[in-house]
Amino acid sequence: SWPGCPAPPLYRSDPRGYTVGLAIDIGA
Amino acid sequence: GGSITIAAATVDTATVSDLRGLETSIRLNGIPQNTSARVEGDPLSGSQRISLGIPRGPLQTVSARVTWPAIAFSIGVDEQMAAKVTWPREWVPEVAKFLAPSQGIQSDNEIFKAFVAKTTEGRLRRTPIYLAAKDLVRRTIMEFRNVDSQTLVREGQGTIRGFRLQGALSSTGALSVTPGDMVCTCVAVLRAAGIPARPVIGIYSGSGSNPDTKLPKDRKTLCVWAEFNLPGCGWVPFDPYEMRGRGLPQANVNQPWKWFGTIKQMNRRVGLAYDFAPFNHGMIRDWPAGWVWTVSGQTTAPFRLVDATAPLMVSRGQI
Repeated sequence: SWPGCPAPPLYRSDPRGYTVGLAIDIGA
Repeated sequence: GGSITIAAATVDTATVSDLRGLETSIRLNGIPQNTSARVEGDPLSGSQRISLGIPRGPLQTVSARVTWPAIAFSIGVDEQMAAKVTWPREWVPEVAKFLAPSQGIQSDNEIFKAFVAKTTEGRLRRTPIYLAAKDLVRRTIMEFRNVDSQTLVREGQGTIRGFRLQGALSSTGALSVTPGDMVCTCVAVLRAAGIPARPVIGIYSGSGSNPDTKLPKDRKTLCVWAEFNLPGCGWVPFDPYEMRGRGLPQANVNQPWKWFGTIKQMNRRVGLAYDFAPFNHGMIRDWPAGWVWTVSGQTTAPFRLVDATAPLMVSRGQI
């Protein structure tokens, strides 16, 4: 099982994998 | 001299992220730098903090890119079981902190207490917490006549300035609100009712061919939803903007509702932050986007800085 699996009555299904993140630009 | 700080939700009902796979890069005035990010907090606490240091010196531009692996799940609730969960005598501390008011979510204001009292007619504590939350969210959504779907201020080319927000209190008197405002208001109402709740700022992958969402079908973007805690079970996600319409006023509270608890599309969203401007001592600047910067230790610069955010989300498919 994956970390922190919720306890019933909540159920997970259909996992999808991603690479996520942010690209940030700061300028004066 | 300053920092960029990003929040990463590490363990939630629909999101698991692993910052051991964190990759960062930074360019100062367009020149790549050797820099490493600092990751703080226990992943099992549910959220970690990624900090990038910006060295002192004359700078025109800072560009940072931060990525990590994550898994997103579809979510289902057993409605009958959920309706049997009773109110706790006391919330555990990790959860109880989401009972308190926060910037943009002024749940201690009398207007929210009065709304809860009027809506529940004194039956709040005798109603199972799941059903109470469901009806309070429905009644909050029904208060809004005009919702502007443009929740993001955009700059074009896939970059985003941030969320267009008035916050919960202003939204109660506004002619028009955004999906982000609806989230803030629903969270404020739930907190006023004594139910821990929080906004979730996340990245959305695009729905593919699924027509059953109001978010863009063909591109990734930032998105926002809400969740409340069901004692001993976990956080129940819901999306007030998606719930709106869809026969909500007549819907039977004992039946499953679309976009409340049972959300197939949650495996296309990855949670990042539980605050529009996380780790910023409650300060929300103009258009927040789930991360913050500081300059010389300050959250306001002595000159005008413009920031733009692009969500990054590469699908690795089903796992």
